[in-house]
Amino acid sequence: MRRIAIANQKGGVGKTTTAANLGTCIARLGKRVLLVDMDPQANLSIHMGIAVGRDEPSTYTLMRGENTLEETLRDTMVEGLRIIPSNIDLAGLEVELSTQSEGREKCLARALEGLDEQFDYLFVDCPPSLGLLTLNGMCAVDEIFIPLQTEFFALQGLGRLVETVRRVRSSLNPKVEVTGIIAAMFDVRTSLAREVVQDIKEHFGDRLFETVVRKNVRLAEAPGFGAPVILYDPDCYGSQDYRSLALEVLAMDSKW
Amino acid sequence: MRRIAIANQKGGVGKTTTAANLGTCIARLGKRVLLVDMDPQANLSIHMGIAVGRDEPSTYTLMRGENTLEETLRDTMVEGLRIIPSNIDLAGLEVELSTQSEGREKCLARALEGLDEQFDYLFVDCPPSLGLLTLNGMCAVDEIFIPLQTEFFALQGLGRLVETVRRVRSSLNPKVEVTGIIAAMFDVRTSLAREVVQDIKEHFGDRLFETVVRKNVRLAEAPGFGAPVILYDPDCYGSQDYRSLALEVLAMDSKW
Ligand SMILES: Nc1ncnc2c1ncn2[C@@H]1O[C@H](COP(=O)(O)OP(=O)(O)OP(=O)(O)O)[C@@H](O)[C@H]1O
Ligand SMILES: Nc1ncnc2c1ncn2[C@@H]1O[C@H](COP(=O)(O)OP(=O)(O)OP(=O)(O)O)[C@@H](O)[C@H]1O
Ligand SMILES: [Mg+2]
Ligand SMILES: [Mg+2]
Repeated sequence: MRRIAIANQKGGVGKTTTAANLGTCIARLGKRVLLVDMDPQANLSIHMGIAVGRDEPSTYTLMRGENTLEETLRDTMVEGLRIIPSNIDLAGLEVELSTQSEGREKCLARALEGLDEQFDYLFVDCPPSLGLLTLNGMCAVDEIFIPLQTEFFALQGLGRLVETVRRVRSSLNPKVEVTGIIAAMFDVRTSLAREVVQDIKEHFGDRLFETVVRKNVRLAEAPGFGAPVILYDPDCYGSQDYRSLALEVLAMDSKW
Repeated sequence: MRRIAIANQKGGVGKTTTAANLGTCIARLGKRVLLVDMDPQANLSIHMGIAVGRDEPSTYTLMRGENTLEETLRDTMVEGLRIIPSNIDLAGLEVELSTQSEGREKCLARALEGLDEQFDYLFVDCPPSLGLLTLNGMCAVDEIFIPLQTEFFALQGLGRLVETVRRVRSSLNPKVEVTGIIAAMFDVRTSLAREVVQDIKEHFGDRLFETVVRKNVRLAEAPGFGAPVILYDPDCYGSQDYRSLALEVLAMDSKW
């Protein structure tokens, strides 16, 4: 199973949109995909049309050992795509775990043990911070994809994110590395976007995916219908871009 | 002095852009304005062309009592606008304060005491979370402005933000209330944006500012030049919208 976290502490850069739509397109290409929502805002769960009440099985109860994987896993409207949904309870975990000394970054990794036979791909959607929830995401995977908005602040926080990944690799999870950068929310009309993509290429070279995800209002509308964009509007730019990104991601499989 | 925090735990909705540009426009209308950067990403400081090295006076050293206000205050390129800049050290504060039992939400409020004579307006730029840094922001002000992206997820987290403000008011800061909602990053071409604005009006009525901040690439380019948009491109939509928002904010003064 390929395990990938989608992380960037900068807010609103397309992490959830990427988890929902890339996950869906990979499932449509015949892979068995699991999404894990690690954000207390539960945007990924909502995007997939799933709302979980307080005290129902969720990422929180799974990590606390109150529910098993089987009790927590939910089907989505996409064949071959399942999700571990979250809710606001997860916001309490950060405080609860911070007083625990041992292994607080590995709760998620422990909770997801034994999944290799059931799924081909795991995507973890991280919240906009580098706190304990994102660290748990980074300790449960081997790869990190970073969506970058093609705007000025995009490269600002990147140094810190890459440094955090380096520290996680040296002290908590020796396998984890950044294997993909996604130019997200690309506005074809502005020179700023092209300049930022150029900048990213100079910093990250071959880790930048060829596929650029263009700004497309359909991507912003789809969550309102609780559906991924390829179900909402199959021929729009958003659907084309995430389908092409999914093919690029699969093409990397031979390296894993 | 009017004390206003700009908060929304949803990432990338225009908090920093609003702090930088609304602050600038109000200073241009003759008021003495102080900006406080409460985000370890320091996007507001960078937006105003200021970078603070580790261990230099910053929001972090001010709240820890290692520097005085005078040592921490910095001028900006805008006449009448000063800033307390931040840097990555602030990320450590959340963990350091969480082990302190008393008054950990009031560090910023204590650090800003005695400013009423020097400034007419205070704007605090909050990070994308409802953790200790944002709570400190909410305890140091009387008003909260919420920038809302006019997209589907906008209303998702709003209930939680309003609930957090209510809890802060009942247990930590009896004066604080949400007094302004800003429809930010409005895309005139999409019906989604108009629907969301309609939704916001139904929820918040007269607290929604008349001025809508339109999507405008100049607002995304300006931070790259370390300048507010009215200095970078005075006649663009971004400048027009923030100037008109500043007039609306001043018009509320009689209530304060
Ligand atoms: N390519 C795109 N074109 C247009 N809108 C987009 C695109 N990608 C994402 N969006 C919209 O931008 C907003 C932010 O995207 P999203 O919620 O995926 O970001 P995020 O990084 O997960 O945010 P957070 O940091 O809050 O978790 C959403 O309203 C989403 O619908
Ligand atoms: N009206 C607008 N039109 C176009 N771009 C905008 C507009 N407002 C903000 N932006 C751009 O959108 C991105 C997000 O804005 P900003 O950084 O102000 O949001 P934020 O809420 O402060 O983010 P964070 O949650 O990470 O602190 C930035 O790249 C900014 O330049
Ligand atoms: Mg998200
Ligand atoms: Mg910001």
